[in-house]
Amino acid sequence: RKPQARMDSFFAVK
Amino acid sequence: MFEAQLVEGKTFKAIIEAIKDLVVDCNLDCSEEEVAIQSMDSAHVSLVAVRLSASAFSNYRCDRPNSLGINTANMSKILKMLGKDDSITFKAEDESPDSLTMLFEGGKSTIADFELKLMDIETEQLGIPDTPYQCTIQMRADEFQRIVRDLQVLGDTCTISCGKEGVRFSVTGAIGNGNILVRSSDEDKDKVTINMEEPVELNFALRYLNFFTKATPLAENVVISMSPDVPVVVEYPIEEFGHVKFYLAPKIEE
Repeated sequence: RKPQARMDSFFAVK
Repeated sequence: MFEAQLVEGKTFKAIIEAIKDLVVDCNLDCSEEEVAIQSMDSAHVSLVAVRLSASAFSNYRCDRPNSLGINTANMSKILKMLGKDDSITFKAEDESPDSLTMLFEGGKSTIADFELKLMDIETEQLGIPDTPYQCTIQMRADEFQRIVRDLQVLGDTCTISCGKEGVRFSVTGAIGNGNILVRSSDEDKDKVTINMEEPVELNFALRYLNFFTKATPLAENVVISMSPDVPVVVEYPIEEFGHVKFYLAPKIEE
């Protein structure tokens, strides 16, 4: 199974 | 004071129906320019970004930026009472309003008004860079919905690869595997446009792609944008007035 990445690892909090 | 009338109230209803399975609570961020929603799902795997430009409304007035915190399931319950040709007029006070008033008006004889209780929602807004994508695919929204739904019977992960021959949606599972190839086509009925700088191949959870296709009633075409190692964007344009965009983080090879 391929692990699922999370959105916060791509986009920074404003 | 925030006050705005949406002549085609069903557009707002379709937006709430499209996001309510992913997003439980969210802010309607109202400003002079637009009404916007940005929210991640509870697992922080996907992100929803909605924009409805002020020009989508008639009599748009927003004296100062305001965030109206709603529960999408409760909003959906109220919108069940919207007639299919009704307009919606939204009204809220400036200073931390407790409720959002909505008037549903159809024929001349009936006006319904509802108040939805608002809440304070603390959210982290993510900054999404406006960068170009390596592959952009535009296809019929109902065709994308069918592909995603059909492939889900085989497995839980879909590989989307965009290359010279077209876009391939592939699933490998316990009972077997399947591929659906979508090629560029000029046919009016099911036009497919593929713009590709470099081939891209990414893996995504079908469960989330299926959630996104709840937005299918909003748009005839869906625009899918991909670059290596970044979230895919699945965009449902709302005429010239805005969009519902879904971002989904890929599954990463170990």
